Amino acid sequence: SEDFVGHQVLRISVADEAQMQKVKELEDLEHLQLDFWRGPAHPGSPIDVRVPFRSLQAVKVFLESLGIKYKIMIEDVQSLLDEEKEQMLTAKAR
Amino acid sequence: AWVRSTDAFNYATYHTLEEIYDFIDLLVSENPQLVSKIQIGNTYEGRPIYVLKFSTGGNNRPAIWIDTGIHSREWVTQASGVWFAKKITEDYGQDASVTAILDNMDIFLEIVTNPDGFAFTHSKNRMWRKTRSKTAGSLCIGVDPNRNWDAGFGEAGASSNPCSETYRGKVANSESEVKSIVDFVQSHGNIKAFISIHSYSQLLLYPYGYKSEAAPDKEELDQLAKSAVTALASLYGTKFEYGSIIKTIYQASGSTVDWTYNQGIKYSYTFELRDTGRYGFLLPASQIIPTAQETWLALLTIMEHALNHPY
Repeated sequence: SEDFVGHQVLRISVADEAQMQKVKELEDLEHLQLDFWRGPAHPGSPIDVRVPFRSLQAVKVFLESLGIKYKIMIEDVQSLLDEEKEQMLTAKAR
Repeated sequence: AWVRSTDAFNYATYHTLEEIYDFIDLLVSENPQLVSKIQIGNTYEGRPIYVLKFSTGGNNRPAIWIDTGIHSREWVTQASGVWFAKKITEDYGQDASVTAILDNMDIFLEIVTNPDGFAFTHSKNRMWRKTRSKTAGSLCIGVDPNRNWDAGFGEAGASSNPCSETYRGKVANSESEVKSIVDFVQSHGNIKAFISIHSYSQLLLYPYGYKSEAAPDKEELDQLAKSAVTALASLYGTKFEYGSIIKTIYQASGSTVDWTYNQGIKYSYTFELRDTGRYGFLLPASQIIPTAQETWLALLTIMEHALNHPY
């Protein structure tokens, strides 16, 4: 089973079309294995992207170098998944 | 076998495909006069695709279609679908709105619209969204079942790359999970409202997604969406935005409700349920029931409107 240890979900806020295009370029870089939970739509609407641990540094440097704002929406995807699984097991036991 | 009745079923936790299919059989066995199970096809991997039919009689009555889980990782939607199914059986004969709707219309509810993908989220990859079909010439698996419909298929708003999460597939209706619904809708021929439920972002969307031209019924769809999200917010204050797909989020081609709208099903809507991003697809199970309860109020608003505005 795929594990998501260290994966983070970033919420990116683009200020204009130019920044939007830059984020769209990220979408095409398959080696980064990015998973857009909310795709790039238009400036003002948030972009949520799950970033594998090994791509985190590169993506953050890329965004910061272009002055594109982001915040960490989910610190560690795996810990939420562990909680979810735990909750299901507890419920089943009950 | 694990529970004796749907009253004992735990609606406040996420369930596996097998548990949901067991629930469906139990619900049908408890309500043989009202509920039946229809198999509309098989998935790529050969799993049966089930739709619940809620009917009080008549022949090919005007109908309402609700589906959840077409994107398999959006777990709160399948869980809400289970809750809706139970709610309908509890409220028929008790609640005036539900009783009026079912005395005149049928309701079709497809709880697990992407069974292969859903099974895969439980077994291998919780983040899986697409179907599990193989694409000749590519190592990547799966097609986005919400880009595979014959409505603007192939235009901007979907990807031609099999490795993309929004890969549209080689041809429209290539996915059996999609084709099964297409065939069902076309053979039934009397569906008046079609509601496809996704998560997340808290949106209520209507056509079009593949073009910026306004839908001919935009005014009515917009007014009804406003009433629906107002009803939804009345329970817990959850705020939804509403509007056309292309204006409210982005251009999306080959989407379900664009196709159903083009079939003449006027009340075609897509929901994006909780939340706005704190948990996204990993919405805690504690929010399943409140999410389902508030969404139900919006669904009732749309269903009542369809009942009172025959066309």
